[in-house]
Amino acid sequence: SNTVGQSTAASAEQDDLTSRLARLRQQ
Amino acid sequence: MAAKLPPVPPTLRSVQHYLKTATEHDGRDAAVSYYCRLYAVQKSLQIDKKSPDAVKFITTLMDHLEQAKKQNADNEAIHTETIGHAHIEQYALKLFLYADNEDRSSRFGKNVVKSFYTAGMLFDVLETFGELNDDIEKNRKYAKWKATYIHKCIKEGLQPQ
Repeated sequence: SNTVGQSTAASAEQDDLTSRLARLRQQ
Repeated sequence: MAAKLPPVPPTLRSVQHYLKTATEHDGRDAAVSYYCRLYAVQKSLQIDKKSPDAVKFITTLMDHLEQAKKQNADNEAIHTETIGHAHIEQYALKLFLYADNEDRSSRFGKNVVKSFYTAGMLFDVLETFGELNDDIEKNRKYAKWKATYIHKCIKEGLQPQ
């Protein structure tokens, strides 16, 4: 459903922010 | 490098102080600005990484940090966190000792308040690198307390004791 799709997208965005921070600090 | 950021969302208001310290150091000390913003990102992710405004804000801040790292390719304090740690610690201690010396010499002014305040903020930023040792923890509490106390005395026209 649309709601599930939206929440999956939001969760992916949050994971992305956390991993972006980790990558930034490792570079 | 001055940062053009969207307004801080209400949920992340507590990181505003670190962003202000970062802005004050743009053009003066790129590593101080960088680690203040990095700390703000870390704190923001702990506080609110769900609301759309927060996600947008953190994303912009992260874009800025990535760009700052590229633009400061020769700045070892930014590229190597152990050097960055030492740099921020020395900078904070220098500010703290200046303010402490002025305080003990009974020279009170806005610059003393500002130095204690900024030192306190930068001791917080040191949490980026792990748990604070006892001395830093003590200095952090003292710096924040002194900044508030002297500020209050100046405001009320009282002589700090």
